[in-house]
Amino acid sequence: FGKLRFKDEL
Amino acid sequence: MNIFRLAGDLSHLLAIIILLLKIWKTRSCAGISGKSQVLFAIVYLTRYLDLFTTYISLYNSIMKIVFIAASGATLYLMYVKFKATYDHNHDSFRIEFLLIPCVILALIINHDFTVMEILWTFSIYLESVAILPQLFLVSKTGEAESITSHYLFALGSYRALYLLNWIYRYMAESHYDLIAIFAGVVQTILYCDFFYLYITKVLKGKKLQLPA
Repeated sequence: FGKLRFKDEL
Repeated sequence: MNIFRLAGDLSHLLAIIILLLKIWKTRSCAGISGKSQVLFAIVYLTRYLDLFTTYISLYNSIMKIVFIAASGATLYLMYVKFKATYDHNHDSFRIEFLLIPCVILALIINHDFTVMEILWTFSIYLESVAILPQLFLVSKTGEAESITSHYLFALGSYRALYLLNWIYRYMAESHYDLIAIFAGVVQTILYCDFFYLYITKVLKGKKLQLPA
């Protein structure tokens, strides 16, 4: 689990 | 922003508005789980802490503020203004059975061991199961009003549309988020039984009534 998250999502 | 993402967000917004209007117009929160609403409030508060640290877009900030405000308003209507209509006896799901595992899972499986990231991860896991007290209440009473069914359908559709958004983004941006995908799949699966009843009964004008 790397830093893959979508920070623009709600 | 793709069409699935926008449709998902609008569906989420619609769900929240339907719920608020239902409670306001009928002056009653009968059939609504206060425990699910408390869990959703925790979800929004822990996820949208980044309002203070990161600016993404006006759309993003406004939606976050609307979700937090609407969630707070719902809790106010349920636990203060129309408290007398709240269905205490049927809303008996033990939320610690959801909260504790989500805290533990967020501490173990996360993208980064920082406070903000763990709170975000916790909110993603919690959101995936936050509807369980509501589904439990419906199963206990054996029925749901049509307006409550519309609320549940809009709320369930939102994460299903996000799944399509993630497939689209994987293809368009070669980018994906396993934590969100895993939780989103779990969340959508929990609604499947309800979706089936909604399509076969509510859309045909019948009340959502569970088989005895």
